[in-house]
Amino acid sequence: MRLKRLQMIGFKSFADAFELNFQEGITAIVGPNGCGKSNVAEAVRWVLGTQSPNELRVDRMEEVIFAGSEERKSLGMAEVTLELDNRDRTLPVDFDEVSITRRLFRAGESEYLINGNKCRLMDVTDLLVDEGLGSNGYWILERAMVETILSNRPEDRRFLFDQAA
Amino acid sequence: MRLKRLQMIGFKSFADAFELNFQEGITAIVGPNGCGKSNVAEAVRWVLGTQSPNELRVDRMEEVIFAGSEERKSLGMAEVTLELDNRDRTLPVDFDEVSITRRLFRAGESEYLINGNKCRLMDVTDLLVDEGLGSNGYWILERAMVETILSNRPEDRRFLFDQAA
Amino acid sequence: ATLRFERTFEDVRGNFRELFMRLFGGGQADIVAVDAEDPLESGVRILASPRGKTLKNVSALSDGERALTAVALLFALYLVKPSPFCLLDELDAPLDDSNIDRFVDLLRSFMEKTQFIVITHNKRTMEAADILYGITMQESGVSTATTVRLEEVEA
Amino acid sequence: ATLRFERTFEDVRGNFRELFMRLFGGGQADIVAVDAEDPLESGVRILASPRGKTLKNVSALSDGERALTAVALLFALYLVKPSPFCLLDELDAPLDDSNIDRFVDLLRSFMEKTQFIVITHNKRTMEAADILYGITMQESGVSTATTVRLEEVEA
Ligand SMILES: Nc1ncnc2c1ncn2[C@@H]1O[C@H](COP(=O)(O)OP(=O)(O)OP(=O)(O)O)[C@@H](O)[C@H]1O
Ligand SMILES: Nc1ncnc2c1ncn2[C@@H]1O[C@H](COP(=O)(O)OP(=O)(O)OP(=O)(O)O)[C@@H](O)[C@H]1O
Ligand SMILES: [Mg+2]
Ligand SMILES: [Mg+2]
Repeated sequence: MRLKRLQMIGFKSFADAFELNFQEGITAIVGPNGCGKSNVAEAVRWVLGTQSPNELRVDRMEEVIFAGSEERKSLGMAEVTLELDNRDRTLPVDFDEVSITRRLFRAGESEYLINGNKCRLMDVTDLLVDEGLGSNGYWILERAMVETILSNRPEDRRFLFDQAA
Repeated sequence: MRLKRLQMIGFKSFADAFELNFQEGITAIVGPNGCGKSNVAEAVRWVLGTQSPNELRVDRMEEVIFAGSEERKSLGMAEVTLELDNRDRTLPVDFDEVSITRRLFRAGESEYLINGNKCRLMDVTDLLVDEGLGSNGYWILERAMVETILSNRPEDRRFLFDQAA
Repeated sequence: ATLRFERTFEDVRGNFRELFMRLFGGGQADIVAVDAEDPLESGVRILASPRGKTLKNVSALSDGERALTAVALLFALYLVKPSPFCLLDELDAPLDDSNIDRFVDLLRSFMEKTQFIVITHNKRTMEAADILYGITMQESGVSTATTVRLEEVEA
Repeated sequence: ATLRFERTFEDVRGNFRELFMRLFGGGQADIVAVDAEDPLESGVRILASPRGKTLKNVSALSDGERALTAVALLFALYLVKPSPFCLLDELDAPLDDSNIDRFVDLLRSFMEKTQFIVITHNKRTMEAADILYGITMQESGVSTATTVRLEEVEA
């Protein structure tokens, strides 16, 4: 399985449609402080199904929707789509390409889609769970997570080993 | 008042005598990871009288004494001296130069000296308190302290304002 | 004591608002005293918004924006009660190049009153320093001083 | 479940010891299962000592040594259960230049199995990447993509 593309609109500071095409090897994301780099990492965590606002630096999930700026009004929806190349059939579905979409409306409804078809959150997490791609795994790391991994309390690290088991 | 010199021996990774002469303006301390830069910052905090091991990344105060390495045995004492230029009489003593020394022996006794004369911890903290140079003030900052300053709990920041009052 | 806190608070607030705009090249920030039951314990909330963004709690800022906001608050306190020296341990790590330049400019403007000691891996900060001290561990586990020339610095 | 944990633990432990020595160019490290009353909850303690230092709890290490140790543990887990992609947000910030080179070498050696996405301000890490994506906020408050050439990068 390989990441192909990330598309989003209305997620955090990404008011306009944004697209990132992934390549083999190492992709670096660069830019000045506050331009939205960590928001991209959080968009990936979000589309993989995280239910915890804590992992996204917000208090309530609605705060991931673009909240407006000096020149723009706030938006009513956030949407992120992650496209995966599944030719090696790592994901248990019979498609060469799998796209996962998550939407959240300001009124609070959320939608999940696999290849454009509405589904439940459980369908998304079931699809990913064998690959171990749950949203808080060890494959999305930021400085705060490093502190958790190195914390003085041995039980804080236990979840890493459960993920790898 | 100006910082003139820091001398230490046996404090953390500084097994041999070490000296740092301060200049006007900006002094940068550089070196590879793990070479002892943060230990220098902690030596300054320590000689100013801190009683909290927590501020020095140790569990018990004796752990600031050089604990040995592959080729060296552990030492029995840590000693740090800070020399200050007091020509402008900021410190309430009638000396052009004031040196503050702190020693800790593995058996647990500690000693404080002002200009070479043994004194009590209270004499050191009284000397510095008017200048606001207590050990956990806002003039020694590392990344962990930045997180405290920016913490979600408003009462965590209160101590900064009390120091400046 | 409450009166002293209130007077200090107002002074720091004025400084913080001005220094934030200087460090961020615009935007606005503010600090608000949060009333606890006991005025001696009341906390301080920070609100900050870089240029063009809406005023929010400091937890909504990015890593670099947070570090810069902390520096603005630190110097706001300095202006009220300067201390003869200041030791900063890798505060510049999350900053991009242009924010490092602003950070260094700020240090330079306080140099009259305060000696700064900055621990850093960032070459831009090293270039701005007046003197560089090197520390090394030639023999593993034991720290010693070493001379440093900027050209050969391995950050 | 306990058996599975024990088997995984032993595999990760072997990898961690080897990767630590590779990243630190020597030294030794280990992980120890700490028995909680309930084996399903037992924690894991990390012991690490860079070259020439004595084996200690990870809290005695420097900022850079801690970040490198966390990377060693992360990749030890990867070897047991690789994940198709990995996103690292400024993990290289506390590292000096020679540790950045080792970090990048390690990423390169895992490139067969895993796509890496690295968020960084460090020019050395950028130089090692295969492709650079820029993000900017031309209009304040709104993020957009921008093309980046390494020479003009403002870290
Ligand atoms: N819901 C939202 N609507 C609009 N803007 C938002 C929203 N949530 C966060 N932001 C903005 O996104 C910015 C933070 O972006 P991010 O943390 O991704 O920066 P970064 O590129 O990682 O910066 P750094 O290099 O400092 O880590 C903040 O300034 C914040 O105001
Ligand atoms: N009591 C002690 N005896 C001997 N060595 C010690 C003692 N206490 C700490 N150390 C050593 O000092 C080292 C840490 O040094 P320090 O934290 O100052 O590094 P640093 O130069 O700040 O590195 P970085 O750039 O990664 O932040 C550790 O490797 C630790 O083993
Ligand atoms: Mg960030
Ligand atoms: Mg350090």
